[in-house]
Amino acid sequence: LPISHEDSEDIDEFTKQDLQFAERYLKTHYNLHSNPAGIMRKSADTVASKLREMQSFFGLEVTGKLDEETYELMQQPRCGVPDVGEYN
Amino acid sequence: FFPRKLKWSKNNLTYRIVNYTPDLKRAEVDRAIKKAFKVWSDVTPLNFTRIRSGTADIMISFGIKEHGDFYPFDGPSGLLAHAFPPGPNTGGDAHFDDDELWSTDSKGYNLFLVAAHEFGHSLGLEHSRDPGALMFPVYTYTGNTGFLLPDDDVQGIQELYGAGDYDPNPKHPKTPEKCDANLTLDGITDLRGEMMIFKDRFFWRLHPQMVDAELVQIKSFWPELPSKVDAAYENPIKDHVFMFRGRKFWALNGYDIIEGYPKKIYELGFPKNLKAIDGAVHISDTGKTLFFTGNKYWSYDEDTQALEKGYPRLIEEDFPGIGDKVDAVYQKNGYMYFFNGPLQFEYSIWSKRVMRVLNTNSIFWC
Repeated sequence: LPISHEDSEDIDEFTKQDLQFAERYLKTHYNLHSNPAGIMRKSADTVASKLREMQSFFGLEVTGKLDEETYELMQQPRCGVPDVGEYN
Repeated sequence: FFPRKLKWSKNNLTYRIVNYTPDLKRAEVDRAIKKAFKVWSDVTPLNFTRIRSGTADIMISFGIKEHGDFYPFDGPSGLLAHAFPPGPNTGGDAHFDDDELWSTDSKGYNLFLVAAHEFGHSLGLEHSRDPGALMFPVYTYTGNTGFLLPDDDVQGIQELYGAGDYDPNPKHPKTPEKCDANLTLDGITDLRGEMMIFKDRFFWRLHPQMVDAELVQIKSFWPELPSKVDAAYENPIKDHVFMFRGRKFWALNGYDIIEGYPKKIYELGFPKNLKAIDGAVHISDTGKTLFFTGNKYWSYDEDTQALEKGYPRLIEEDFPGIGDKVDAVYQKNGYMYFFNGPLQFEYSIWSKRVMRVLNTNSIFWC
């Protein structure tokens, strides 16, 4: 999950697995499109906008960055249906 | 709603339970599924008929990881289940992750509650942002009996299918709005520096450093507690929080309910005919806890663990200006805040008088 540079202080909180988990979460529930096989880096803005969508849905502070509260909510047991849009 | 507001074009739908989880008896699964469909048939013209072979509109199955629909489950917790919006083939189908522990109570994930949520999708509802709604995406245990479909879900499903002929439980609970001008509260307590503000089946967690209060269902934190609280207070010396409902009370240490509770309020010394406590507050300086019931109040000495002599006394006599009943009360920095309906009274313990009258919702900076 590319955390843009101004959030680098957050990156220390999260392991690589955490970031992958968060990316999977956004793919499953917020239609974050998967990256063509490494050909291009997904723009951090796309991820930030999906994070903003999720934070807004759950009434969290909308920052567009992966903070602790957002990550904690991602870990809660839930339904697998997307929160926005629809199944592919 | 799903894009294009997908819905069934008929009211008579069929369902089939294709397989079973080993966690429950078949009859328990059958009952949970039937009860989950009834949640929706009670508030719409929809009818659900079970078939035991062939293809039903709503096919119900348990599976793990990749289970045939390219939306794999993920092992224990995380994704619990999913369902597809109305339509042919997989449309309407509901799948449950059998890597979860399914139960008929709060020991595992409650199959009835998850199935009722998933069937909302099968009928055309997407997720709700309302944390009190059944269609909220995060699992919330709301108790094992007396389920009432929240108003938000009723609004949604009736926009798709209209209302049914007869709703056996017409009082559908609404999620409280913290800035409602007429907001009233049930109870307030501190808990290790956070404030917990109780209303109906919810409480708001208010962190001193945060403006936004988090709304949580009582049952999702404490499945054993009732889904509504009359009063609560913290004794910081003992690091215990006491919660009152009717004639019972529970003691919590942090978020854990202490062994041996609930107890009866008359064990504190109250008369046996006392039905409930309206408000409670511990005054650290004196070591006393004040209990408010009706138009009277009592003082309880936490050291001697007994009600003080000379009580109950009239609220209006000792706390002039706050009215003759208390919904909730807490103390902070030498003041007591009495909540009575949509108003709160800031009462100076030192000068023994009301200093300010505020709206109840101003506790949320509204």
